[in-house]
Amino acid sequence: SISRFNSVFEAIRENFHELFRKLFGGGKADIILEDPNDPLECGIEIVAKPPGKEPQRISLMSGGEKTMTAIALVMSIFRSRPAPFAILDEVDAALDEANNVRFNTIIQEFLDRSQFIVVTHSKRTMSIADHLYGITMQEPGVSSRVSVKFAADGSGERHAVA
Amino acid sequence: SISRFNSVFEAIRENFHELFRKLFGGGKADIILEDPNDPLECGIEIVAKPPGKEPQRISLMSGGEKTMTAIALVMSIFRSRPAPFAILDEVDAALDEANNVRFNTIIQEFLDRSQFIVVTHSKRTMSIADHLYGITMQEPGVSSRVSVKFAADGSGERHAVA
Amino acid sequence: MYLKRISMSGFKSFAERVEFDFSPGVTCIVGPNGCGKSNVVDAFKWVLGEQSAKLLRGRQMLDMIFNGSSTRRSSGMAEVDLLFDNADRALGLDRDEVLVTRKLFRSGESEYLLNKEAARLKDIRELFLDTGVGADTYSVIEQGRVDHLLTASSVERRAVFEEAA
Amino acid sequence: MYLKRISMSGFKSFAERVEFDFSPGVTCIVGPNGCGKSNVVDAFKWVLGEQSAKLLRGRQMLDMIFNGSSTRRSSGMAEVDLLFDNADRALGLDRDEVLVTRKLFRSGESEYLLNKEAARLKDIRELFLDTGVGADTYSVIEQGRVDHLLTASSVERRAVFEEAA
Ligand SMILES: Nc1ncnc2c1ncn2[C@@H]1O[C@H](COP(=O)(O)OP(=O)(O)OP(=O)(O)O)[C@@H](O)[C@H]1O
Ligand SMILES: Nc1ncnc2c1ncn2[C@@H]1O[C@H](COP(=O)(O)OP(=O)(O)OP(=O)(O)O)[C@@H](O)[C@H]1O
Ligand SMILES: [Mg+2]
Ligand SMILES: [Mg+2]
Repeated sequence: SISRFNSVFEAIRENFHELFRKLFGGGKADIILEDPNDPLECGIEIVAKPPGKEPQRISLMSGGEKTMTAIALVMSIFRSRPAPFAILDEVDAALDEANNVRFNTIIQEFLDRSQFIVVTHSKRTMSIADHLYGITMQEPGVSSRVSVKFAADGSGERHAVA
Repeated sequence: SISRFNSVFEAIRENFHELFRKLFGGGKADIILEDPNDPLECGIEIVAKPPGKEPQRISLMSGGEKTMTAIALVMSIFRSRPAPFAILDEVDAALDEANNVRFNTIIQEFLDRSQFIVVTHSKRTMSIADHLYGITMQEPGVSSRVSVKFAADGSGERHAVA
Repeated sequence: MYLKRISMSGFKSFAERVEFDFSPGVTCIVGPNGCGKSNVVDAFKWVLGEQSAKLLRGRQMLDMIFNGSSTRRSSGMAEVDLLFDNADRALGLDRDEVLVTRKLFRSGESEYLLNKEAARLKDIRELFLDTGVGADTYSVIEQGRVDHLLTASSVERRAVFEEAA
Repeated sequence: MYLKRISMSGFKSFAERVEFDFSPGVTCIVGPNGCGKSNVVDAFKWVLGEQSAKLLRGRQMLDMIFNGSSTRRSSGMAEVDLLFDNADRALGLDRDEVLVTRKLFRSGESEYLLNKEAARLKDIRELFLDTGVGADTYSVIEQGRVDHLLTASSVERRAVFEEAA
């Protein structure tokens, strides 16, 4: 029904603006119905303005900026309609360290309502894990599970050891 | 002409097998003319077999394995037909540390004939730079260049400081 | 409801049975390139009814069965089991735990099981309706696909919003 | 022949003129997300004659001109200059250095210059023929595109091999 879709859409829209600002430390973002006269059928446009920049075509945004905007949007939908778990496979690949930390902070805000299963190569991301599984191929071509510990090394940075 | 294409194809094929083995520490890989009776028109197939594994569809390979295979192929073409410079933008994004080191080693083998301009977030990749440029946005939305130094930190790992 | 465990045997690179237990909070899965991390993500989608081999990086569904290595013959079947805690009865069954199983044999024969009894995919889908759990839920983001919602057409994006509404 | 310098002014996020000098070996370009690194890669492609705004992440070529920030108005034009060392005369001109320039104005007017004299894109392409330098050379790998050769159709892949042969 129109009113149900509109109320969900409005909720996501509000979340998106708030989460974008948290992930970017400012700026603004919006989702827009392409044809407000046809709310049950029309497409959905995204507008994003990182802090200090002009509103941009999404295509002109950088790799990391697109990841952060996409995370803001997915988490906005997630907040309206929580699922018991989310599975994220190397979503942090394009992020610099500062953005990786902001991404971690957003994930932690959602832990009260969902489990997160996160595949990653990033030590930053691993540092917020409550549980850590390692996968290895001791026997060539055959995957098996290993326990993983964090070891403090000289820099105080934790790294995974099999 | 057929013979010219064939000789270049064979050279690339040999390079591909050799570079794949260097990047994967073993295994084998091949490029194949889809229709040997139509060598001037037909498509080109890729077969890759990482060490210890069965020959795989490319689609089933992992993100990092696809990057390493793609690097082997591009560098094989590069070896047959060197260009004065290559520009690589975050090609290391999917690589774990061990593969990042192997990738670095391959780049270094090509330095006698070409310059490499490499955009990266990876400290591993930065560690082989002969020259390092930083880009920053001191003024919001406006890019400028800064000099970048490596500083040894507690772990002995060098990191970039603006 | 929450996820308790996934286990797989003969699925992609998991020739031997491997189990992953889950608790509240963040679980990270780590390891070198090609070790099998994304295959675990594929296992989730597959057991929840993914019908497209292409969306599981294969060309045909038989690609999901372990196809051998230099030291081991290929498997005769693939199996994935997904165990949910249902103490809050979010899944409409009067049981504390719910087990979903999918099997695929080399012959091409395929089975779904709900709590170890034969079931149809339809039953499993109905069970998870309105829970946000499913093969194509927006809450699974595959490798390389994080900005999918941004690069998709405005119409494709609409479909995701519909699912959430 | 080798690359000596690229400079840009009014191109994408480079509102002010910025220069990068190159020497033999590996030059790394680093910085935070969104600071302008990939815009430098776009500048290379653009000055060497890239005709498709889409392949430069824009929708129209005017997207290449700095379009303002919270503290600065948009630019009236974009300019990129690329300087080559030609001591080995690999480029068929009897000069030690070769300068390629491209400009685009808000009006939509566009210019190419070869050693500061008006030139056509055709002249610049002919100059670089058989050197492996060009807007669409396989020796430029854009962000997110490294496995392009693998996921491309076997026919698309063929086109790349043709270029190399
Ligand atoms: N049916 C199968 N039988 C055996 N091995 C398979 C099968 N399907 C996929 N594989 C193997 O699984 C490996 C890919 O695993 P996966 O994609 O999970 O890696 P990953 O840990 O995610 O790595 P990355 O960090 O590079 O993304 C490939 O080497 C592939 O050959
Ligand atoms: N015409 C333009 N005018 C002003 N800013 C622009 C223009 N075109 C692109 N930009 C800005 O340039 C930024 C993108 O820069 P770029 O893609 O080079 O980032 P990057 O350093 O590669 O980052 P990442 O590490 O995330 O890939 C975006 O914020 C975009 O808004
Ligand atoms: Mg993976
Ligand atoms: Mg970039």
